[in-house]
Formats: sequence, structure tokens, C-alpha cells
Amino acid sequence: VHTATARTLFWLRPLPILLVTGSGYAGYRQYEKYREQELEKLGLEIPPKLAGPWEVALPPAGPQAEAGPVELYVQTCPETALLAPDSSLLPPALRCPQTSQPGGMEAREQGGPVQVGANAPAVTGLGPPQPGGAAALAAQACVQPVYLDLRGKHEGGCRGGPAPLPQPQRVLPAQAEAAGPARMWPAQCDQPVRWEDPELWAGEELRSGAGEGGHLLAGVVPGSAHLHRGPALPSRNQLVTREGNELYHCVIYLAPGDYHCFHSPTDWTVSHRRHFPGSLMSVNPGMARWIKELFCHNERVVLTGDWKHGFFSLTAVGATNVGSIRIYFDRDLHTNSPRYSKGSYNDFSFVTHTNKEGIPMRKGEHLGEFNLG
Amino acid sequence: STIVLIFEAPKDFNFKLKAGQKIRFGEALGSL
Repeated sequence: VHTATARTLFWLRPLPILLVTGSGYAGYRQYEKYREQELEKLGLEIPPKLAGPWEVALPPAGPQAEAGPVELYVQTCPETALLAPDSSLLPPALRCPQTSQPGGMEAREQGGPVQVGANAPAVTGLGPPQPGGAAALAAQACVQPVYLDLRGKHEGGCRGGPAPLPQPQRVLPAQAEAAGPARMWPAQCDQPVRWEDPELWAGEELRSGAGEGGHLLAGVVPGSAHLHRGPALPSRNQLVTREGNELYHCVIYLAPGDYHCFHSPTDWTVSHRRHFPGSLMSVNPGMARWIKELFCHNERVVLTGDWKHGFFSLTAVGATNVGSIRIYFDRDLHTNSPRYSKGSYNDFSFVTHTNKEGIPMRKGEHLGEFNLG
Repeated sequence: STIVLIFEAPKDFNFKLKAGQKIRFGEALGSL
């Protein structure tokens, strides 16, 4: 270094190196985008890009399960943390960027619901979010109130409150809407990213994630109380119990800021639960397209049972920040806990000698929720 | 977070929504 010329030293500085590598990468991405556009113009289908093994392994490599309770403790309201109501674990300098100051992390993530969370009349369905809601939320000590609102059961036809249900033969989404004029976008908007016929399970066309279905229900087989034949993947023939029926597959994505309770989509009976401990990777549609069988890496709870047409299952897949899944009628379920190792699973049968039918669920009934941490 | 539904239904079951569409409580996923 001492003998190098000034020109050489300039090139050793990190900023030019970063500038050169960054602009090189940006140029490469632009070239790729241009190439894809040209291929699309020619009518050629572009194969989806899938993450490599190390890209899949890297995000869940950290101690997520151990970090979950810590994060929850830090994010929990002062009242529940047994601190004075006017204090917080987080100093204001750290508190504001993550809550609702303009440009704050949670504000960017939550969008509309940040305003809702700070605004009691809007939350209770008495009116739309008022101007200044975000500013009011800036006074929140932590993120927890926002999440409490996202899964709160409020009266007045809003966020899980009574709402008119459609005809009995229709299958409802697993979430709730804000009914009437107080509808608050996008707090209750959930985005189904794909509908697929699970016939594609055996194929390699996993762009839409249809192949995840088999792994998602690993070991769960209808009949015999859905018990537990190990982690073997169920075949389509094992899941279809009635002649002439088909399997259908639907994925509903709950974006940050969406309502985070889920409801029974139809009248059915839950006979079995299988909890898969796992990672807490983001499940946004981009990640779902990029990481093959993403949901099978994540913490999830599979409920299986029957409805009037045969087999029915609902799987709650946790994600970043919300890996804790609660099923209201399942008090033994504890998710996102370090005591469980990834790759294992925990079964519970709701079919007993005294209850041979399982847990009956009615359409629209509250079924469970995703929790912070 | 994500909810995945896998169920069997008669062949004439039809989804009412398109992929990427936002849905709310009370809206039908599909019908027979």
C-alpha cells in the first residue's frame, strides 16, 4: 500500500469496488429482463427461476424458534410485559422506525391497517380510518397493538364479526371481511395466489406450487381417523374417497397487514391435526414462486377431516414474524417452539371413544389465528 | 402467512375467483 500509486489506491477503496460490482449486477439484471421480454415477444415460455439448495438453506439457518419468544417479548405491549403502562422496552429512537412514523418499517409493511390500528372507531367498524391515524399510531410503544388489531374479533360486522353468509353449497375463504361501508382496505384482503388441480402433484410443473400438496399433507390419509402412517406422501387416490370426485387445491396468501384470523370455509368435521415445526420464511407470492415447495419448509398446522363431499383439509402456514399458529379448539397445540426439531411432526386425533365424529366446524366459524413471534 | 385448502369435490366444482384476486369473508371460493 505504501508503494502503490494514488491511482492504484483509488481502486482499492471499497466505494469504487462496490460501485463497479453493483452497477455490473444491475446491468446484468437489466440484460436478463430484456432477454425475457424478447423471449416473451417470440412466444417462448420462460422457465421459472427456482432457488438453489444454499439459497433455500440459508434463510432458515438461524435460530428462528429461539428468536421468536425474544421478539415477542420485545414487541409485546408494556402492559403485558409487566412494565409501567407509559414505558416500553424499546427506547423511542428505536421504537419509531419500526412502528408507524412516516417511512417506518411497520408502516411500510402494514399500509392501511396501521391507520386502522391506531383508530378505535375504525377498528370497531363504526367508520373508515380517520386522517391522522398513522400519526396516532406513532405513539404506540410497540408493534403488538397492530397485530392485535389484525386478528381481533370486533363486533359490528367488521373483522370477523357477524356477516351474511352465502348459500350453503359455497365454499368460503378462510378469512373474514369488513362488511358494509366500513370496509377497510386492505386489512381484510387476502390474495389467493393460485388455484390448481392437485393432479399436477406428480408432475414437475411446480411453478404454481401444486406439487406442494403431497408434502403438505405428508402422512395424512383419509379414513381410519386420518392416522398417521409416517411421513409418506399420500397419493391422489388415497385422498379422494368417493368415486367421481376430484381434488382441488387453493392457496390464500395473507399479506402483511391482512386480517390474520382464519375461519372455517365450510361445514366440515376436523378429525386430525398434524403440526410440522419448521422455518419462518416469507410466503409472499414471489418467494413461493422462487423456492420450490416453500410451504413445506415453514412452520405449519394441517387440519384434516371430512365435508359432505369427502376429504377436506385446511393448512395454516406460518411465516416471518407470525410463526405462532393458534387453533382455538386445540389447546395442546404449541407452535414455533424450540423444543420441536425441524423435520418432526406432532399428531393429535380429535376422534375419541366419546367423540367419534371429531370437531364439527360451521361455515364462517372462527377457527384460529396467526400470532406475532 | 398462508392458508392452503385441499379438498375433494365433484368434478363440476368451479372456482369463482381468479389467481391473484383479493377475496374477503363471505365471498365464495367456488360453487357446485
